[in-house]
Amino acid sequence: EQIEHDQKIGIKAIRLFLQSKTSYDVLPVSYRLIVLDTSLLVKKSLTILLQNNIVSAPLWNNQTSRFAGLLTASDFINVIQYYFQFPEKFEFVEQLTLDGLRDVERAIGCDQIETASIHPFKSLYEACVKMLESKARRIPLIDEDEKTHREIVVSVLTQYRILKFVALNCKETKMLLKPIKDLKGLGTIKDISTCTLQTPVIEVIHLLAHKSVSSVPIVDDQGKLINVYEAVDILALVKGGMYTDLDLSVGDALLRRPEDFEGVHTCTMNDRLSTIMDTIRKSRLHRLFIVDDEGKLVSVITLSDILNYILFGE
Amino acid sequence: SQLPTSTIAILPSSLPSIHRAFMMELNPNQLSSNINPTPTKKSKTRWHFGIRSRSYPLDVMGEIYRALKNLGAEWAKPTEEELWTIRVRWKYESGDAMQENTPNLMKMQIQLFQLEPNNYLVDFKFDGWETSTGTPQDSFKQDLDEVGSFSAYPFLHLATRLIMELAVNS
Amino acid sequence: LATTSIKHNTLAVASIVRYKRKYVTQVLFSPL
Repeated sequence: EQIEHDQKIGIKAIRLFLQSKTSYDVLPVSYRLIVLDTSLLVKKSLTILLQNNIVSAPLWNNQTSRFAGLLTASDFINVIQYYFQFPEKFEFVEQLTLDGLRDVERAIGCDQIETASIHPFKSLYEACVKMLESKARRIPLIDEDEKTHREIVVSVLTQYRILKFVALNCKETKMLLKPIKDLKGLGTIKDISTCTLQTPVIEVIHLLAHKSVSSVPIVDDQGKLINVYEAVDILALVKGGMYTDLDLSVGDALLRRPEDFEGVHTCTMNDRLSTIMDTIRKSRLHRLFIVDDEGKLVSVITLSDILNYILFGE
Repeated sequence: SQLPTSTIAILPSSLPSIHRAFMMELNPNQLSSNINPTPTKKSKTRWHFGIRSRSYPLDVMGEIYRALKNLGAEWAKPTEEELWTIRVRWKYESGDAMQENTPNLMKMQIQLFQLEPNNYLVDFKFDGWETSTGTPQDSFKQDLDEVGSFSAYPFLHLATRLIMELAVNS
Repeated sequence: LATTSIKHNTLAVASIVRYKRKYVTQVLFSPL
């Protein structure tokens, strides 16, 4: 009962914390925000993202002098899918500007991701709810210029940054001692699409797009987890111009990963949110793959699952 | 830490060096050998204030006035004591229909500084908004420092256009 | 205004702006 009771109290305290803080509070005292003009070539924008160690950036349309949503890995997935459907359009892809990404979305028939946004002085709780509703993993903070009433992207908040802010500032995370297997939503075993190292990377990219997931686990013939292909890996693939080699295996595609990649996080059903939050506090954890004693893949816990549980679980 | 034991771990086979060794073993003479990792060293972006010029000061000023003219900007007649400062006013076209009282004349100050003999710097500074009636409404007089939320993007955009006009001309 | 030298036909400009009590270095990348 004690653990049950502490879990409820801990979750309640974290909820109150999220309701009492604003997105503005998460922002450092000074920070940089990189914005890309939509008339940039997609290829150039990729170079800028990689050079600045970022995987997403707000877009600025200098015709309308307004913000035009966020550039994310999904856009590069769409470009690869477009090239796969229309290989003769190689030149068009090479000359594609950020303005043209919406046409690519229409051409491959994928629904345009509506970028939800929120005012910086709304509560963190509301920002989390909006992100979960829009299935987005990041949300632009939008205010307006006091004089011209033009919108300003103040920053872009990610689920990871919010959970890290909670892990750093909420000591009640230490009270979350219930094992994952007993947590509804986190311990629930999901039907996950997997692949092997020999699977052509284009098939994995199709899975990322059609399942709207940000990673596909790679297992061996006994079902043991051996690696993961993530949506952000696409940037390195496109940067290397390797997207044209469509029967490239996912094992080979992963060789493009930067040397400083920190590795894939795994856990078991006996782990707890207290130690998961402590790991988020210390390292860049983007998801956790649940494995059994033999290392076989059981399920996955995403940051959305953790936020969902914190906001609506128990 | 007093946290309970945890079985959270990093999957060893997902570390790039181990994955690479694994792939080489899997198919030694294959493609794997010449697929290189994305470089992690980020070429440090070098920032400088304004733009540099080694031309003669009068040439620089001439280039700037020519560029402003090509871009349809207006400027105040320079005063004797501020020959190296240009007070610009620029109609900021923005496609979307903003509210009628939205100021759309951006003011900018462009000033030439000498860093050392024949090394000059052109600095660009935002200088407030005006409505097209031309009278700076006193509410805009409010000192920029008090403004709590200000979008630099229109200013950055016009500065970009001016710098590109200068780059293309030169 | 801070600028970088034009490379690969791309120009980056930036300015540091106060937003409420925090400072944002707003950077804009544009094609030449």
